Amino acid sequence: MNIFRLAGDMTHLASVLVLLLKIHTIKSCAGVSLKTQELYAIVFATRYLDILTSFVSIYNTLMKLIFLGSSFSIVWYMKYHKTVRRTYDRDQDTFRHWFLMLPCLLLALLIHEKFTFFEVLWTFSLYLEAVAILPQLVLLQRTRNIDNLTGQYIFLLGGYRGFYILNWIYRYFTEPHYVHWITWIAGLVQTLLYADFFYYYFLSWKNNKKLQLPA
Amino acid sequence: EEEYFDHDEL
Repeated sequence: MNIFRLAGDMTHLASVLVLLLKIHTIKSCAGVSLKTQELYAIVFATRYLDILTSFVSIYNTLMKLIFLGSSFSIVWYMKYHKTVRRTYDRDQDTFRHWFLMLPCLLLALLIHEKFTFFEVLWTFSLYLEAVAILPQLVLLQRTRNIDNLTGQYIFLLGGYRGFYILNWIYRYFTEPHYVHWITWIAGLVQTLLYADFFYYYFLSWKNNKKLQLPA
Repeated sequence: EEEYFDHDEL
């Protein structure tokens, strides 16, 4: 564990807590894409299949449980909670996210580190996470108003993978044979997808204006 | 080597 990875995990944790806080306290999920939340639940479910078989550390297992629990409860809130579900703008959140999953699965079957059931699903979760934010970014461009909790959620979610990139660079230079091209490229693509969001988020913060993504 | 699942990152 290094400071970059810890910062990344804490930023990731903060992003899901900000979203849970928003949904739980103001009982609203306006501006949040259910499609992205469903993709994230699938990302964690396919990433953490080894939670019962391989034990890395208390921290690792605890964080996996938190990410699994939070992502599935966010999906539950948005789909089934009587008050929250009414605030979900389903006619705006129309990204066909199942079309994202198939290419990720095919790519995982083609490009992976080891051709085992767990490893292919783990690689699938990596590719899926890289593109999981797309429905949310599309929704953001459609709904003009972005409340700052949703903006913070996306900012933290994008930032965590940026810290992970620093972690990979650090581990590459400090650990012999630490090379994971697949993880690195997927992580880089994921972070680059946030580039324009980061730009407009920074502008809105600098000019102290509402966050507006160009249509 | 033993078929283990060596992902130590989240």
